[in-house]
Amino acid sequence: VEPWGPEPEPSPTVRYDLSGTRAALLLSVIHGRPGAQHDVEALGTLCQALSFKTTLRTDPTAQAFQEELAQFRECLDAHRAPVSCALVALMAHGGPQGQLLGADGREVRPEALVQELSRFRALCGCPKIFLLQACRGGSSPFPTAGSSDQADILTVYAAAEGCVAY
Amino acid sequence: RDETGSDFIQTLVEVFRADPGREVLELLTEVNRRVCQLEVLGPDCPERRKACLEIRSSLRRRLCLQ
Repeated sequence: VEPWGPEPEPSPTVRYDLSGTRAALLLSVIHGRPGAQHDVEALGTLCQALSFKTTLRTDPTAQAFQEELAQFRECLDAHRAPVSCALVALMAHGGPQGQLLGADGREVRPEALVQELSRFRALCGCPKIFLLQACRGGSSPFPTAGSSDQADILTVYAAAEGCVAY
Repeated sequence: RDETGSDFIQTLVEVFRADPGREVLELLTEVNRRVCQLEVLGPDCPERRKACLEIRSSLRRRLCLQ
């Protein structure tokens, strides 16, 4: 498998071609998350305004997070027109190690979901946007009077997570 | 979040709707700037706190959604 595909050398000034279908998948645990419905409505409206064909599933269990993503992949695969952009929003409570908690309280790792879609051949070379609205641990952010030591950081890793750096 | 939705999603929608033709990374930077300005009360902390997004990108081209 050639992971990058035979495409022209990308240039930072060149834009992604978004003339094909845009698809969005919104997965949101609403139960036990007061106000979450506001996010679903706002994001759904935005996706439609930006011409994304949007699929919404509320209160997915941990397993349903994976199943819905697999189904999303199948839909994209079966789509006759080329897909040019995918957006996935995962909204749920978060566990102490960055896990997402499904409506059943079970855990699913967001990295696994991101990786599953990233490896999808039909989306190779297409921009894939992931929005994660969830806690990533139990620590409070910095106090307002303290230093903003989490801001203004551009992190550049020499390799993707889990991969060796050459 | 209880009354109006989460800071992140609501700010993102507000910023993207205002200028949908701008590059996505620029828009996300603006979202982060606004979220960092907000002061919130944590669930178990009486002191006001500020949150911050983490944006990771491996895009190889400019991404504009409109």
